[in-house]
Amino acid sequence: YHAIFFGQFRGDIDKHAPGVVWVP
Amino acid sequence: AEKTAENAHKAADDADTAAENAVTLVEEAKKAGEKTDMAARNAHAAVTAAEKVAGDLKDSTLNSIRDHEGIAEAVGKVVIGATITTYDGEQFQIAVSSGSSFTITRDGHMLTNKHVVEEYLKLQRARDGKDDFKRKYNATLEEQIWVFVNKEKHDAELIHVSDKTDYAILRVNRRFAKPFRLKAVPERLLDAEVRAVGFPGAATTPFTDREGRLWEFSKNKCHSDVAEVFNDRELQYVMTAGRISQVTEDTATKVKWILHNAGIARGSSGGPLVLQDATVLGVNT
Repeated sequence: YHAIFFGQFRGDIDKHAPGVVWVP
Repeated sequence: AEKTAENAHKAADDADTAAENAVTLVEEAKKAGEKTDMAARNAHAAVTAAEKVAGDLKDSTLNSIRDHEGIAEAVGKVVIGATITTYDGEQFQIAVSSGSSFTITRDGHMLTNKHVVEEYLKLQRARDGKDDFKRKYNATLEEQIWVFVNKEKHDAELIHVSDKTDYAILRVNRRFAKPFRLKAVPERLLDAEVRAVGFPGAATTPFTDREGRLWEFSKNKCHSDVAEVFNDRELQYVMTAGRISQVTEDTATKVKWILHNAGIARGSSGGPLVLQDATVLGVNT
């Protein structure tokens, strides 16, 4: 099974979902 | 003797000046010391405040895959369908497809797959179909996204569809106490233990020939509330365990893919792939 890794879309996600929390 | 006395006087004056300078230097040093103390105290206060914010943030987001209640309140079953309103104001809801999603902000932003909302986008574009429907049944058909969080149905808005890869962002009008945190860097993922979370209930089988069914409206085959279509089991999330066996980057699109063996079914599409601390690596496709 596959999952798309989210870290690579950080800027895009931040723009559309302000308040999202990222962890290193 | 006069000369010597004059020299001695001058030396005494010099000594006085030196002493005064020394006092000034000591005072300046003292002031600098006080400033340093104050800076150290400020720095300490800033670190404490930052630690508190980090602690609060951890307490107010999901931080363990064992927090089943928290997870149940942070994942959602996505249902795509339509609301049909007849000429006399009667309303029906039809489910067309389903998938999974999960919240990433306290104010209801949810991540899912782009292909989970594909049927919604198709219905949005089907202007002719909707006109024909209106003429044939004297009823309007409006596309709809619903998200079931802990068995409660919410209307959802499509906020964003990625043009780069298979994800989309929804928003529901609901507060979430503990959203998921996203993982920023894919380091050391190989062989990591993961969980896939979602609503595996078959996404399409209850809706076979679904477009035909949608455009062929009959009251006795419709529900007044789409919630009636799903049983309790289908509205409860499922978590499956596995390990990551490969992390690759697609050369053409530069999209990073995680290969894992935590079992997912079609309906789990759009659910999160999480580590032990409930941080989300990505969206299951």
